[in-house]
Amino acid sequence: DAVLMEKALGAYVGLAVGDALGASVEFMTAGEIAALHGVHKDLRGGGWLRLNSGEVTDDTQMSLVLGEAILANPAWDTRRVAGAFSLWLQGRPVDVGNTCRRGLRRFMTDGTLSGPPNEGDAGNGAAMRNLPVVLSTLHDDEAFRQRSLEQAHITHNHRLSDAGTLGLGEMTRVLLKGGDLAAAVRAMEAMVAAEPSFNPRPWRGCSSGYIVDTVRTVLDAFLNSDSLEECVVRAVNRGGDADTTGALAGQLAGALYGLRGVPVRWLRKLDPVVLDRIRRQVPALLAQGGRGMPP
Amino acid sequence: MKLITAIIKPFKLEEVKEALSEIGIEGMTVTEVKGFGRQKGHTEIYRGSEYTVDFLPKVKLEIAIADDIVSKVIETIIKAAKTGKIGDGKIFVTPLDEVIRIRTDERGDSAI
Amino acid sequence: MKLITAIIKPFKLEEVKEALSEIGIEGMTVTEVKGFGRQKGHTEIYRGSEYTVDFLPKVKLEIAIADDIVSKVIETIIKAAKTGKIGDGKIFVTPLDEVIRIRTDERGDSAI
Amino acid sequence: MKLITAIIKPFKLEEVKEALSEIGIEGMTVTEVKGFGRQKGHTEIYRGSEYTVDFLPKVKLEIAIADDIVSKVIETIIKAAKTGKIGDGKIFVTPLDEVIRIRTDERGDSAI
Ligand SMILES: Nc1ncnc2c1ncn2[C@@H]1O[C@H](COP(=O)(O)OP(=O)(O)O)[C@@H](O)[C@H]1O
Ligand SMILES: Nc1ncnc2c1ncn2[C@@H]1O[C@H](COP(=O)(O)OP(=O)(O)O)[C@@H](O)[C@H]1O
Ligand SMILES: Nc1ncnc2c1ncn2[C@@H]1O[C@H](COP(=O)(O)OP(=O)(O)O)[C@@H](O)[C@H]1O
Ligand SMILES: [Mg+2]
Ligand SMILES: [Mg+2]
Repeated sequence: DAVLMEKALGAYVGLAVGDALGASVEFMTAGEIAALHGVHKDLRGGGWLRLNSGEVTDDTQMSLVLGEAILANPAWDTRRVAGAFSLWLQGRPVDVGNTCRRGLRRFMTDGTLSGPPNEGDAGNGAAMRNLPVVLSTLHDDEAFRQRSLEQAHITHNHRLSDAGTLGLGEMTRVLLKGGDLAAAVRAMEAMVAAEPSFNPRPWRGCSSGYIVDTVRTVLDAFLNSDSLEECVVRAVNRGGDADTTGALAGQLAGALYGLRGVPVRWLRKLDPVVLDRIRRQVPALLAQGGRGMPP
Repeated sequence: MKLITAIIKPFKLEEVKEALSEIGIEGMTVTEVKGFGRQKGHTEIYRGSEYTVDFLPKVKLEIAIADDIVSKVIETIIKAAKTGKIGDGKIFVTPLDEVIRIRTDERGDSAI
Repeated sequence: MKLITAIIKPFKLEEVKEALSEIGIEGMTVTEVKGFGRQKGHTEIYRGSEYTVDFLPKVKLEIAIADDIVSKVIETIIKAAKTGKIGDGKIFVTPLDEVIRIRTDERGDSAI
Repeated sequence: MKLITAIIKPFKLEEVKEALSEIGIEGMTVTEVKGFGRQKGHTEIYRGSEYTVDFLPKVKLEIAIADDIVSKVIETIIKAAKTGKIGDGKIFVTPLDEVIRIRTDERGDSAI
């Protein structure tokens, strides 16, 4: 199904370029970005991580690790996912979120697949990496829900992190299955009805590591743009946790506009190794999703 | 939450950091100190002449950690820092009433 | 009495001291330390060539204070030391059994 | 077990060490620090001109000891470090949950 492949590649590549674009300005305020770059819209690397242009961060890397763990264990195994994340952590990645590090440290110490519910776990780390679960469970609502929560809880055990992960995941599923913008908005409204703090209208002017700020920023960018580029640029130039809002904005917009929506100049600069891993994962994840595997 | 203070031989710093990172610990604060103990001082050459100083350079690591990984961290530091020769150092465990991440105001285990 | 240990960015030292002195805190002990955390090292130029070190210079403040002003001191340090960017630092609160002013033998809150 | 932290004038280090060794205390860890307190800064000469800095160099001693000799150690430090002039320093006593000698894995009082 060529349309599905186009949208799935769009979502995954959109996530990666959003991550790379946003990483240059993570932790900056919107004012600082405007003063330094005007409108930041080119992959230039740099940032507090001193990246090369086109380099991605933990947002994309954890997604790729999750995707490979899913492909290695078709019948789903949360312990293998946690093991794969831990191996990635021990390889000293360019960046690791504090809550992700804490959860993986817990797993490496006592083997548990989830910590107790924790007020400090309402961060972005679980939602930002969930796209491979979405792609591999397209025709199985129950598996989508169960596997999303299990991978999330390895590091984040908080109802807002759960709601953000499932909500943005569901919007992405609707778009990948051929839904248009109106269908995605209906899925958004269902998410906001269940969790009013996610309502992006009006946008309250804050982008941070808090999942509520992130979901609002991403939805605001998605609703007020007519292209993948515009959506990602709008999210990223808000500053704050810009690589994560960029990644999630890229995922949603990619699922809507497809791979052709990704600006060529970003595609050319994106780390070719990352692009190759995405191109190889997408068909295999979709094939798993198509078979309606048992949870 | 506890504060682990480890005083180790300077050449062991990388090895200890490596070992801690294997169990997911990256955050720490390090200070150059002088150690006095059973291991006596050393001889230095300064402007051509030899003289002894009575201390030995050591490195002090301070690591705030959650209660449930205290013994794991202690074990990891001992394994990486031990040479078996005098002067390997000490580990102190002190209680922490509170830890705060200045950037985000997070407190408690979420701040480490 | 508690011991407040704050690890902050070096360029923030004056501002934090200023802010503390406005709430009547003048006494403290300061140490230059190396920080390891989420914020990675930095690049230095030494004799013309560039090399990277994996730590970041930080400053550690130790302040003994009475119990009743702990939260005020923490609030003051956070406000003065926060930039919102990674690496702003940490604050530790540890219990103190005793404080003694060496000059006068005063103990407890009157020694601070 | 307790951790004794003494902040003293640098020129007093030898005298304090001497006095402690007379009561059988050899092990300690020493750090060069900067002190801020009632005693204000000092004047330094750098490249021929005079300028004032607002801190004073101090020395911080950290000594882990068994409970039964805490008051003896405090008394000894005070006697040796006191000059009666402002800036003599402070002694902090903090609880220690555990002490470990890295070389032998000994814990508790036998590790000190
Ligand atoms: N009682 C103590 N309190 C604080 N630090 C100590 C104490 N004893 C030793 N140290 C620190 O530990 C280091 C190693 O101690 P040392 O006695 O030389 O060797 P070992 O622990 O192998 O017997 C010393 O250089 C010093 O920095
Ligand atoms: N667990 C820890 N124990 C002791 N010091 C720490 C710990 N984690 C971080 N630090 C200190 O705090 C500083 C800032 O931490 P870092 O992780 O870089 O940023 P942030 O706190 O903004 O996430 C470090 O450079 C280090 O000195
Ligand atoms: N509240 C405090 N917390 C930590 N260290 C302190 C405090 N007050 C003073 N100091 C340390 O003790 C030293 C001496 O203190 P100071 O006030 O100058 O003299 P005195 O104790 O004789 O009145 C200071 O230089 C500083 O290092
Ligand atoms: Mg990131
Ligand atoms: Mg981020």
